Amino acid sequence: AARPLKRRQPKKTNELPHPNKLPGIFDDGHGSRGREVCRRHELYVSFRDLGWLDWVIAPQGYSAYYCEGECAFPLDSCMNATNHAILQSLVHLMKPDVVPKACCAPTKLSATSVLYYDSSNNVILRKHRNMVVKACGCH
Amino acid sequence: GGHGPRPPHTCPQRRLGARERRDMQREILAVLGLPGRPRPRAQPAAARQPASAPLFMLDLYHAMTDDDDGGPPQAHLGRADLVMSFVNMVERDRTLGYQEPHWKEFHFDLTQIPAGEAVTAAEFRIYKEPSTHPLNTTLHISMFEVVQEHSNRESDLFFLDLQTLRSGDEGWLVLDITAASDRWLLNHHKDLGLRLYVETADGHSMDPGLAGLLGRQAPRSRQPFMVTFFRASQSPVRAPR
Repeated sequence: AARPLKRRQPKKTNELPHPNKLPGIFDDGHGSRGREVCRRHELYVSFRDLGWLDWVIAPQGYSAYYCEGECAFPLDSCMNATNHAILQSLVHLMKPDVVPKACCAPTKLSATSVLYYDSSNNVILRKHRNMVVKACGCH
Repeated sequence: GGHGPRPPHTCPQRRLGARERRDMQREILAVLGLPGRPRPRAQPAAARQPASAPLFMLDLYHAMTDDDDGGPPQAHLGRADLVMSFVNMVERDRTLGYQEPHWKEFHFDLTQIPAGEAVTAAEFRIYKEPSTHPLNTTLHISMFEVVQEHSNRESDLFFLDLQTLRSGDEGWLVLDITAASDRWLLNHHKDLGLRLYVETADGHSMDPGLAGLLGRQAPRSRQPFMVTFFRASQSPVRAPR
């Protein structure tokens, strides 16, 4: 990558880009193949659809979210990349068949509370940790 | 109520097969720390008016979800990750005639208490109506745990809490029974017996009913109950698939 860049006319072929090309530098926020960058997406878990409203009092469902998208170099600040993810992305550029890209995964999770009846008709309120994605990032 | 509005469907959905649905339910129950789907008994029509314990727990749920959004923390709630309510199963009185001291005893079934949880707080809640017997006087309400019952003599009791109030006061009276938790965690199979005494300022025993304290015969929204706050003492072990 330290070699001086030579200006070359782009080939008029259907070749795939060279693996050392740094994809994304001039992109508009999307990955090299038009995929979205790593971010949080909507995912609703419905207790109603599970047929559980006879024992779950509240909530009827909750937004759990999920993380999806590409962690392609350069990993900008909105992607909450770890140092390791940046280095892994660089090595991936060199050896795409050996080292995969960093993964888009939850970086911050929060709890959710569920109020329900047990089999003895006691009412129970339980706080479940790490159930809701608050933020995603490249790991 | 739900945690936020349900998002609109933006892509075609696949219907789950019966087996897939069962597998998914089992996985979610495992994440929720439940061995199986609870099957509460259906309430008879007459008993469908809101009961005190579920109403209190719903308030607690709203306080907990508000707290998640940065609202004010509630007492005991911040440290707890499990709150259980228990409705008293048996109630005994010694209020007949002029035999003193008068007392009211409440029993709770503790078999559903989960293993591996530490009790951070426990409360007994009883509703008090204003009383005119005697008018405008100070009342001392004390709570004891029944440690051991004997056929030939008075039960062994362990003091838990004392509250002082006026005979005309009205509302929920909260008695701290956390000190009883060490013993009941060791004896899940045993019922918890709580005994309540009322004394006037000059030391006379008083029938708790005359003092305005409501028992099992009260309207459902004012029946006494117990609330226990737990914190997991270790992270739950996930069952192998």
